[in-house]
Amino acid sequence: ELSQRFEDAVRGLKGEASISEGNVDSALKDVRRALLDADVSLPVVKSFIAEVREKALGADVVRGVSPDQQFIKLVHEELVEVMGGANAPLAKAEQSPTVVLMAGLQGAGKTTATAKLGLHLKEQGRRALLVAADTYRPAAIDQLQTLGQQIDVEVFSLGADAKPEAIAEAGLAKGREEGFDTVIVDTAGRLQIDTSMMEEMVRIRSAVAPDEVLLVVDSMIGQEAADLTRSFHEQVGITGAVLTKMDGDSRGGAALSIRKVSGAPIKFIGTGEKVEALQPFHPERMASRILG
Amino acid sequence: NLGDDPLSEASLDDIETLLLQADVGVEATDQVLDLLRRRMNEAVVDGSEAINLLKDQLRNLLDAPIKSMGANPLLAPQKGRLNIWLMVGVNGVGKTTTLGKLANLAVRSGYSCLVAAGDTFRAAAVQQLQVWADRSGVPLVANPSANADPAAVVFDAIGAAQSKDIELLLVDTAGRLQTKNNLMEELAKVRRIVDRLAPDAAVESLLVLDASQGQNGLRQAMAFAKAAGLTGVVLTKLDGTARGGVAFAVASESNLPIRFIGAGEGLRDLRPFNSFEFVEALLA
Ligand SMILES: Nc1nc2c(ncn2[C@@H]2O[C@H](COP(=O)(O)OP(=O)(O)OP(=O)(O)O)[C@@H](O)[C@H]2O)c(=O)[nH]1
Ligand SMILES: Nc1nc2c(ncn2[C@@H]2O[C@H](COP(=O)(O)OP(=O)(O)OP(=O)(O)O)[C@@H](O)[C@H]2O)c(=O)[nH]1
Ligand SMILES: [Mg+2]
Ligand SMILES: [Mg+2]
Repeated sequence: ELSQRFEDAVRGLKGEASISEGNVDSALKDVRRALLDADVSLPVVKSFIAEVREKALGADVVRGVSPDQQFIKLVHEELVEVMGGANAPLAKAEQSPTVVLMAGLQGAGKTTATAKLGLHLKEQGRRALLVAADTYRPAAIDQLQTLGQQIDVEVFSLGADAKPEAIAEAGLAKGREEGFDTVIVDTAGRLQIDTSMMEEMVRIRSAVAPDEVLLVVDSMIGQEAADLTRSFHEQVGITGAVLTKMDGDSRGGAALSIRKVSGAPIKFIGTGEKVEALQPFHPERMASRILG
Repeated sequence: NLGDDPLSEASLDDIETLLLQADVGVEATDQVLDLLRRRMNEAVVDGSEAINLLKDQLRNLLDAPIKSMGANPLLAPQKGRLNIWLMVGVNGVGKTTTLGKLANLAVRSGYSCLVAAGDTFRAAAVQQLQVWADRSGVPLVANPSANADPAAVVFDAIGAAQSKDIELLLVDTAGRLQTKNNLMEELAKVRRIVDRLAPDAAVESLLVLDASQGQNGLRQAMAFAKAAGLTGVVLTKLDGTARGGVAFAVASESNLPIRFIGAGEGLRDLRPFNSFEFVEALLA
C-alpha cells in the first residue's frame, strides 16, 4: 500500500543524522514506486523526484526534526505546491455571459459535471444555461435535458442532426439574449488522437470563445493522463480541470500529471453520481490521498 | 531499438519504462523484469531472444486463466439454450455500448437475442440502450417507472426470455464504484435472481474495464468478482492511446479471461480477445 511504501521509504532515513547523497536515493526510489502505484504518469514522477531530491539535499538541518520526518514533510509540501496552493474558482467574465466549455475522453463525466456546475452556480444565485452539443452519443441530449429538469436549470440544444459548433453558437446567442450569466457547453467524449474530433473541438472553441475550458478527467485514469492533458492543452488550450469519481478509491495521481503538464489548476472534483456531488478541489487533501 | 542489442540493464530500463507507461503497474513490471534479469545473469540473451522471452511471458499471463479453466478461448452463446450475459463495472467504462455491440454480433451470428435495461438509475440510460437495441432490431425489456428496482427488470426479462425461447439475454446494469457497499449488494441481488430464476441458463458475468484506467482496475475486479461472480472481462477503448496494461494484474490476480476488446464507438467495434495481438500492440 502507498502509505506502507512511504513508511518504508523513510525507514532508511531513521537514525540518520541528516538527509545525504548516501541515503536519499533509496528513499526516493520508494517514493517513485508509490507515485507510480498512484497512477502518476512516469515522466511527471521523474521530474517530481528530481525536484524533491534537490530540495532534500539542499534543506537545512532542522533541530529536533529527524531526517525521515523532514523528508515526509518535504515530499508532501512539494506535492501541494505543484498542485497549486490555494483553490482556484470557476472563471467569471467581466461581460456576461461567462462561457465554459467541457472537454475530455469518453465516459469521463462531462455531461454529469455540466449539470453539477449548473446547480453549483444556481446555488450561488447565478443563472446558467446548459448547452447540449453532443450529437454522437445515443441519448446524450436526453441525458443533459433530464439532468437539467432535475435541478430546474435550462438546457438548450438544436438536436442531434445539427453540427456541434452550430449548437454551441446558438446556445451562446440565446445566453446573451436572455441574460444568462453563464453558458456551459457539453461536448461529446473524444480521443486526443482522433484528428477530426479534435479539429471539431477547435471549431467549437472558436465559435464561442470560452472564458474557461475545463478538461474533465476520470480520477481512475492511468498513465495516459499526461499525454491526454498535453494534447488537449496544445490543441484546444485548457484553463482548468475537473477530476471526477473521487468517491472511489483510486489514488488520483492524474491530478499531479494534469497540473504539471498544463499548468492548469484542478478546479472541482466529482464526489458522486448525484448532481449535488461537486466540491472545490483542495491540493492538501489531494496530496494526502496520492501519498496514501 | 529493443531487440537490436543483447539484453542489458539499459534495455531492461527501456522495457520497464514501456511496461510502466502501458499501465502494467509496478509489481507486475518488476516480476517480468526479474525473470528477464535472471536469464541475463545466466547467459548472454541476444536481442530477438529477449523480445520473444518478454512476449511469451506476457502472453502466458493473459492465457493462464483460460488454460487453468480448460475453457474455450472463444466465448460464444451456446446454441439451443438460454444464455444470460451480465455487463457490470464502474461508471462510464462502456457497458451499455459494449452490450449494443454484443447484441449486433448475436443477431449477425443467428442467435435470438433480448436486451434488459437493468440501469434504472442514470439519466437517459434506458433511452441510450433503446437506441442500441433498435440498431440491431433486438427487443428491449425495461421498467418505465422512475427509480425502478433493477431486480424487477431482470425478473421480467428472464421471464420473457424463457417464454420466447431466447438464446441470448443481455443484461445492462448501472455503473457503480466498488466502494459503494449498497450498490455492490444491489448487484449481488441481481446475480442471485439470475441464478434462482434461470438455474439451467449458461451465465456469463462480464466485467467491463476501461483500458485508459490505471491500477484501480485490479481493485474493481476483486470487488466485482465477490458481488457478481465474474466469468470474464471486456477491455474497452483500446482505440485510444492507452494500452490496457492493467489486464496482466487482473488476469493473474483474479484469474479472469479477457473475452472481448472494444476498439471504438461503432456497432462493429468489438472483437474477440487475442493475446498475441494484444501483446504485439502493447510493445509497439
Ligand atoms: N461515482 C461517480 N460517478 C460519476 C461521477 N461523475 C460522473 N459519474 C458517472 O460516470 C458515468 C459517465 O458520466 P457522463 O457524464 O455520462 O460522462 P461523459 O463524459 O459525459 O461521457 P461521454 O459523453 O460518453 O463522453 C455516469 O454513470 C455518471 O453517473 C462522480 O463524481 N462519481
Ligand atoms: N473510443 C471508444 N469509446 C468507447 C468505447 N466503448 C464505449 N465508448 C464510449 O464511452 C462512453 C461511455 O460508454 P457507455 O456505454 O455509456 O458506458 P457505461 O459503462 O454504460 O456507463 P454508465 O452506464 O454511465 O456507467 C460513450 O461515449 C461510448 O461511446 C470504445 O471501445 N472506444
Ligand atoms: Mg456526455
Ligand atoms: Mg450504461
